[in-house]
Amino acid sequence: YVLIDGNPKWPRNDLTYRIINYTPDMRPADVDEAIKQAFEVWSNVVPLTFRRIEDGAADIMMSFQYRDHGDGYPFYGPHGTLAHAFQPGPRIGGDVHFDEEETWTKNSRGYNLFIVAAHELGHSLGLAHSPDPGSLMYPNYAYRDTKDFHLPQDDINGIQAIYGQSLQPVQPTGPSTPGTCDPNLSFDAVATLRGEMLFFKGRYLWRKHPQIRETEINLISQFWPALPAGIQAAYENVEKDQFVLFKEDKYWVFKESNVVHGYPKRIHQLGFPKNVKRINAAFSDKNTGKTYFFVANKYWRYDENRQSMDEGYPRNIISVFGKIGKVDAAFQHDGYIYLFHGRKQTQFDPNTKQVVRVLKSTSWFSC
Amino acid sequence: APVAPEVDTMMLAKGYLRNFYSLETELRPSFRRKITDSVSEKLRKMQSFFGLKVTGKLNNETVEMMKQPRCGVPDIGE
Repeated sequence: YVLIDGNPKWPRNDLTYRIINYTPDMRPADVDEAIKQAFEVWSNVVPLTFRRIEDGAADIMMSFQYRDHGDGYPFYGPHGTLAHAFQPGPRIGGDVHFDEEETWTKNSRGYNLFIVAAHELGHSLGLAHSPDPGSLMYPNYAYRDTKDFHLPQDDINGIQAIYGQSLQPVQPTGPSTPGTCDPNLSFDAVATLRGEMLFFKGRYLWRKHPQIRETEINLISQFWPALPAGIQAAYENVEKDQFVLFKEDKYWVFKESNVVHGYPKRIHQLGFPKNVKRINAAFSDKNTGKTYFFVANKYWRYDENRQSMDEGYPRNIISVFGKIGKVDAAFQHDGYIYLFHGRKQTQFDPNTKQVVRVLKSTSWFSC
Repeated sequence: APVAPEVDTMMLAKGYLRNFYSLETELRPSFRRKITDSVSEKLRKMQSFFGLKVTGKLNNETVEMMKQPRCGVPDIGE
């Protein structure tokens, strides 16, 4: 986390706020609720209280503004800059301005008002932007499931550095962004996508380009807002330039960042029997058009051209890939198959049907 | 006349660095050399903040990051 230069903070813990105007994109009651919940994100973790007032000068004035709105920081139209806020202090201090030209919503479409308001209030209370891509105070917008929102630990640490701990008997904690070089790191799913490699874990996604040393970590929702966290398998259909992601008994097909119409569908439409409740891992062999699905100790083979499972499957994983146990994730690269299991990955040569070597799961990141 | 893509990208980058990394606006042409250094220095700061490869040069992944919808508060400084 980062505190604003000079460590500005409110001298009192009981603060007031006022909603000056509304956006036509949402019902006023939904705006009220989104903003109320945004304040609760912070009052849940530090001893601050926020009381709404209907007129007069509140500590934190919240409004929807258009283009040049007189504070020296104009908005420039849809997307780009969504909102801004001012650090704690008198008059414009603490105020929050939302760009009226954005599409404000209470779901994953457009820009979620609760998410943006909670971020901006971090500034109103004294937080600057955090470089932690999983934190709420990260500068770029990323949709998060608002029904199950937990303030990330980075943000809790930051705001408690300013206002002290919560007065609750049990200190609140939040999710932390996994370390890219954590030796115990395992993955939920791994896949190629247009020349890059994507590694999924919880809400996070690492993007790795074979020619670039650095690895970028993002929230999955930054690329696919409609996708739930906790992806369990993924593969790229190079032929169709589609990306297929699995969670529990559903799967989504994406073309770029848009989900293809009609998805998610049930995995049983691919030909799995009813007793299969989820897929552990998948990869697609672009040379043969065959996709391999790993479920518990068995694997299936699916023919992308015929769009049906091949005869003679499922087979036991151990009979072909050896003793690697449950497969967490899998992908194909340079003709080899990489099967991830816990902190390790097995490099397999499908031609010789031999294990080439066993690596750390994070071997693709320059740790 | 349509702006050439690379000029368009550099305009996007300068606007972004001005808004979020306090890149000084170009005062006088004689300071052009200084401004170029400053753009490169601010690019490094931005690439470092976002965990990108720090090159001081405008590459695809840096431009992609600049195009992301975001908060209007600067990432460093005032």
